Amino acid sequence: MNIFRLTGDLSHLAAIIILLLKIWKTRSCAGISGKSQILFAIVFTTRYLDLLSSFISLYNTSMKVIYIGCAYATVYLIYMKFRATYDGNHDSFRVEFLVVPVGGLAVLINHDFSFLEILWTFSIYLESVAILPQLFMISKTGEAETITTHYLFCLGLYRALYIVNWIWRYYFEAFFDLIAIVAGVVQTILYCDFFYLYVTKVLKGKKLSLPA
Amino acid sequence: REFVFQHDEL
Repeated sequence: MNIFRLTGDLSHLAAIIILLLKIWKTRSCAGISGKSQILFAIVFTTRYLDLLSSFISLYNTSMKVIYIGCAYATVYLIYMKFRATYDGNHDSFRVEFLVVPVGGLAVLINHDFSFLEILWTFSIYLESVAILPQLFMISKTGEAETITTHYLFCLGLYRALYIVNWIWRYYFEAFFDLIAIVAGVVQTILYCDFFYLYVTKVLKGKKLSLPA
Repeated sequence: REFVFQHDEL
């Protein structure tokens, strides 16, 4: 464990908590893509099946349980409890265009052709594109609540910090996992234009609104 | 048997 990975995990946890609290406190999921949240729940489920079979550390296990719990709680709030506030018309990204190619790629390119390893690879590839429905929804509505932009910033920052963690592990532990690195770089690149808007607008106190 | 990855990252 290194400071970059720990900060990354805490940034990821912050993002998950921010979103859950935003929906719970405002009793509304306006502007939130339910599809992205379903994809994240799938990412955590397929990646953390090893919860049942292997124990790495208390930190590792507890974080996995928290991530899975929060992900399903968020999906529940969006599609059940506050479904009246769910903006289905703008959450129209065709996720099958993500899940099918990612599933195929996971079967073709992986470290080991075993059930758990292919699911892990699927989860890594899926996570790199899981935010697309959310970014697509913001581009359609042309704006995002400030709290949502903080959620997205923490979420994007987490994988950017993981890239630094992988650089660190390469030099100090001679460890690298090319599948995670390539997917992580793609994932972080997808946030770049959002990062630009976040820094130039939200941090200056303006509302995030895209040129319509 | 080939060493299978023990993924220690979240």
